[in-house]
Amino acid sequence: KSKQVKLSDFFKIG
Amino acid sequence: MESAKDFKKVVDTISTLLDEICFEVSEEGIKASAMDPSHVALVSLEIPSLAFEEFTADEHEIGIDLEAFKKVMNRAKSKDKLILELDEEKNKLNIIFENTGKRKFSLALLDLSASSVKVPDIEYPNVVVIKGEAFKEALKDADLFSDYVILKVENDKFLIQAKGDLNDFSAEFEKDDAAIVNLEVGEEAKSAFNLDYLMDMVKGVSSGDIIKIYLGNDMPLKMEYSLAGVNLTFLLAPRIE
Repeated sequence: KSKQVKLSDFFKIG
Repeated sequence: MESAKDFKKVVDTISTLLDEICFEVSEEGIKASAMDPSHVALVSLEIPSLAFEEFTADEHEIGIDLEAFKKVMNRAKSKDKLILELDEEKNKLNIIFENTGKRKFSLALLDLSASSVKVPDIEYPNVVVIKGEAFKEALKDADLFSDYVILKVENDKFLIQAKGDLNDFSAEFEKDDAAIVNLEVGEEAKSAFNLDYLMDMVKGVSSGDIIKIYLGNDMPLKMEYSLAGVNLTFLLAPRIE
């Protein structure tokens, strides 16, 4: 099953 | 602002994703952006001064508890005008509904600093411009069988699919379909997203609103639309196999 990832896994953010 | 009821939709939408927000006010208007507590979604809003019937402001950061703001906005009646007024002395934001008389709510300001969070500038291969109602209904359909949805672009079609343990749902939109305003397909792509988040993001959308969706392959989704002159942008991290 798929897993929820965070935006920080894609961008330097916050 | 002309219609308090319209602005209520904006506050309804952002308050489902965020607990608090820091409005950055300047002569140009109001903007704010923040990530939800789990850092899965980003909400960004921009209200140009032109969206207001009257706008007088200099630079301020106004931190607000969105639960309280939502409760107040839920008291807005149709034909109420909305006045937002900063009382620097009392450190309060006054929310005034003006109609046959004036009703004033004073919200305590939170000591928040403006977020450094910005919507990253990414190129997306695919852009879907779709009638908000059609997209929202398809999400509700998908929600019957699953807690996440697969958004796909292939062969000039936009697909919304949900797979349950036993039952499946699929919606298909072609370029010529009435629900599609524009479909730019650069490459086939598919990403999966949590349905609760997606449905929260379109909470304030009603018929007549148009949504712009940027889609890549296992990439965060970007969504843009305007409500009551407020430009909203959302990013949502995908679910990945």
